[in-house]
Amino acid sequence: MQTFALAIHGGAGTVPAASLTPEAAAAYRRGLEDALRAGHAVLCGGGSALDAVTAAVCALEDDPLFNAGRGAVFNLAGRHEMDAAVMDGRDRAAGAVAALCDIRNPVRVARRVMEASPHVLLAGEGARAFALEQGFAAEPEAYFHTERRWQALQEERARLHDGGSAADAPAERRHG
Amino acid sequence: TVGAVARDVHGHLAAATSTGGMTAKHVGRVGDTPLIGAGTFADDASCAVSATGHGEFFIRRVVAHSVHARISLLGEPLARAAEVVVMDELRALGGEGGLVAVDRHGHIAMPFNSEGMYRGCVRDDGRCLTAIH
Repeated sequence: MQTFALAIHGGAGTVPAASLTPEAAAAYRRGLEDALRAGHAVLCGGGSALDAVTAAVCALEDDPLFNAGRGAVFNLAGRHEMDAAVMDGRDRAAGAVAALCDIRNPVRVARRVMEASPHVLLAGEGARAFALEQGFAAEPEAYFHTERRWQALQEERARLHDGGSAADAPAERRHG
Repeated sequence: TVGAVARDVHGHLAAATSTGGMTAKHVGRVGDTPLIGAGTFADDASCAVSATGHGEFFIRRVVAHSVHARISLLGEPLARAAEVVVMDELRALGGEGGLVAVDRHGHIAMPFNSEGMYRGCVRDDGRCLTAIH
């Protein structure tokens, strides 16, 4: 039996193998490794699985390469709408947020919903108000803006304008 | 989308998932990530799951809870349960993506039916394994 274990993902919308440069692949793997080390440090110190997954996901949210937090994609209106959730296997406690627009580390807000409210899922303005009440700071748009995601939105808008459908989008845009 | 699952030294499990969604998504669109049982689930008696992919299909297939149900009700090992849900059930609907999962024994599964999935795992020895395709 393993004493502890941690697994992470950074999304299934991967760049096709043929067009992923060695440098880009190395950067993605560094990001994954940083997240693993963040979670591993928690577990090594006897910390909880809940703290470990929170630490690992925060590390990925802080890395602009991945589609969450700082690297989140843009919606059709050119804004960010971020979703996050946590669940504790000890008692099936759960917390989640949806359509959060400008709060850093949405996974921490989801956890606060679980730990400091009687609710499971808060969305939109209500989720934002809860986050601010709980002491989370709103970040300026620039924090979440990445040129790569902005260009992807422009290309997707053009494709939709030319008659394409959301279902036909390339995998890296169709998948979270 | 990003996510993590863990089993700690006390045998407790947890899952977390976070996402920006899909590029150019409809305003107000919510995917599977914050829906407990679809993109995120954890129960100490079975497993913890975090999913990634085309969210609407993960919602309809209730992917994360399905892995738990196969372990709990059918007695399947984690690897089999996760494989069936992602490679058979999800794919049958036309859903692409994958998941990471850990069971109460510390076994890990990371199946995906898309071209790739950024993924990684680490255990007691601290050796980090990462992969993309």
